[in-house]
Amino acid sequence: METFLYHDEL
Amino acid sequence: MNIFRLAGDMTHLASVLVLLLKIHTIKSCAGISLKTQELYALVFATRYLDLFTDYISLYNTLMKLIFLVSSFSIVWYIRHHKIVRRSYDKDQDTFRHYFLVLPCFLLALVINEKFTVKEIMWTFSLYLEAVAILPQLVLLQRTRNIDNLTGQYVFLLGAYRSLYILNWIYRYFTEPHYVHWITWISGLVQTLLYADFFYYYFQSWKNNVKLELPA
Repeated sequence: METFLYHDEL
Repeated sequence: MNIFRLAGDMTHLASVLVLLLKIHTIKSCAGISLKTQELYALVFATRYLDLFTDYISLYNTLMKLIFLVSSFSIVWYIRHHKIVRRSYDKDQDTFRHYFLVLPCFLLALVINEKFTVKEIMWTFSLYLEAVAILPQLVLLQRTRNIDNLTGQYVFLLGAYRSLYILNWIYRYFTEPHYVHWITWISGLVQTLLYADFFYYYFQSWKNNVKLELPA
């Protein structure tokens, strides 16, 4: 999940 | 999502819209570096590979589409539009931007958070974005007269990343484990590259004189 959250920025 | 990041995204969106507005309405790209626009199109193309695989939110997907479509259409306008292309000054826009691409890619191969294709492309896009403005800044130094829209475009582009730095500070203090040195350092380098532009932009605004960058 951490990686997924990591790219939540544009 | 926090106010700094939203403000940053809106400022980034504004910079793209100002540029599209300039090119579309006055049919001119005078003072705009095609090389910076090509680098930005590459930044978005390599950063948003997860557009169709990871759904984060409607906002996230929508903004990614807007940035992708706008950056590629700006490149198309400057390269192929019969009127706009005439105002592109290729003799002045001579920064060898391909020399930026390879080092960023090699650096992404060496320094990244995870050695996967997507992660390396994402890291590459971060490093490339940090230096993407260089051809535009060099062009500004050469073309003495910087028109308002171009000045506003560069200012907004620098301001968006500055707001992102505030967003990273905010997230660092509010979210456990939110530590991303790669993003922070490349974002900081990117913002520092605008520092002297900001200084002269602010001076021209304060003294109400036309923006001039020292040769």
